[in-house]
Amino acid sequence: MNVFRLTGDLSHLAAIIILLLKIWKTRSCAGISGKSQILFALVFTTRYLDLLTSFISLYNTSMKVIYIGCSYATVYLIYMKFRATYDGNHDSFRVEFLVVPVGGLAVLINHDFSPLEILWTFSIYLESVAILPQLFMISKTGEAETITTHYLFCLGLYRALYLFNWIWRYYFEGFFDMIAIVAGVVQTVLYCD
Amino acid sequence: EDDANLKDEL
Repeated sequence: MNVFRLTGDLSHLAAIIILLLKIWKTRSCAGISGKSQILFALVFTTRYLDLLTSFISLYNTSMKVIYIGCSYATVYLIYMKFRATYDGNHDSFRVEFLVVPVGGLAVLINHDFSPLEILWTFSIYLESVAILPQLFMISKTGEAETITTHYLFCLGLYRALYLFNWIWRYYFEGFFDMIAIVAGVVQTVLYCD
Repeated sequence: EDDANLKDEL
């Protein structure tokens, strides 16, 4: 664990909490792309299946449980509890155009052709494009509430910090994962705008 | 190779 990864995880956690609290307090999900939130829930589900098979640390396990719990809670609030405030007309990005190519790529380019590894690779590729429906929705509505921009900033910052984490780990541990790095660069670039 | 599979990152 290094300072970049820790601040990255905390920034990620902050983004997830900011969004969840914003929807809960305002009792509205106006301006929020439910599709992006579903994609994030899918990212965490496919990436953290190893919760069932391996224990790395209390921090690792608790953060994974929190991420999964909050992402499903957010999806629940959008599509169930505050469904009336969901702006479906503007949330019209065709996610199948993301999931299918990402799924195909995960099967073609991965570290190991095992189910868990392919699902992990799928989650890495999907996470890099999961924000597109949200960005698309903001471009259609032409506006983003302040809190949504805070959410996007923290979310973008998290993966940018992970890039520094990977530089750190390569330099000090000789560890690097090309798939995560390439997807992380794509993800960070997407947030820059 | 196995450390690449050990996913210790979130």
